[in-house]
Amino acid sequence: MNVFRLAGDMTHLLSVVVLLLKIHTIKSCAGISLKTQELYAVVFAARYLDLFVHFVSLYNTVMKLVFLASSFSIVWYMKRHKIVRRTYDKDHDTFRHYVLVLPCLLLALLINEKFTFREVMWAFSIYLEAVAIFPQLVLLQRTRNIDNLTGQYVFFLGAYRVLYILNWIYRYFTEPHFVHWISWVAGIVQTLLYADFFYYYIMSWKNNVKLELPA
Amino acid sequence: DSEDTKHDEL
Repeated sequence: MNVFRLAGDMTHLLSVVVLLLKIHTIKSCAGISLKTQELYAVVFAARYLDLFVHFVSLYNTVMKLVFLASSFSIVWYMKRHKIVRRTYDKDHDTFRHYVLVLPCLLLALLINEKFTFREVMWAFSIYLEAVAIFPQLVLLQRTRNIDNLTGQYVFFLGAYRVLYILNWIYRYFTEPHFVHWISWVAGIVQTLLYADFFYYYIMSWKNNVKLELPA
Repeated sequence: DSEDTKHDEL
């Protein structure tokens, strides 16, 4: 495993830790999109079907289980926890799941590396992950006061995507058979979605003012 | 093989 990949996994993990911290200790999910969290739970469930088939490494298995467990528990907290769910900004989180899920499913049926159940689900999870942040970005735009933890959560998620691209570039030059167009194209699209957010995040940090996205 | 390099990522 190269340093970009490890750093990518760690920022991904950090984003989950930041979100759980907010939910668990502050008992708030204000500014967090339930739609995005539900989409992530679907993404991990579809992609990690290989847990039952492949064993890659202990690291790999543990990380997959952590992402599965954390994504489902975040959804549970936001929907069922009696204090947390009251802080959910339902009125502004109006993005419809099927707008993203259906096109991704269709695309996965058409463009995949092999037409088998697991490969189609893998491609579906890659496409869906690329756009799953959309409801969250829309909610951020509608949120007047973006708190620090929410901003950091999205920032770490974006950093994870940038680091994964560096990891692919590194692997492309060091591993002869490492070519996965599906994940590369989807990954680049996914990273570009964060570009706007990154700009405003860095500006707010530089000028030491509160993060706010223009409507 | 190619399948393994894909599934080792998260």
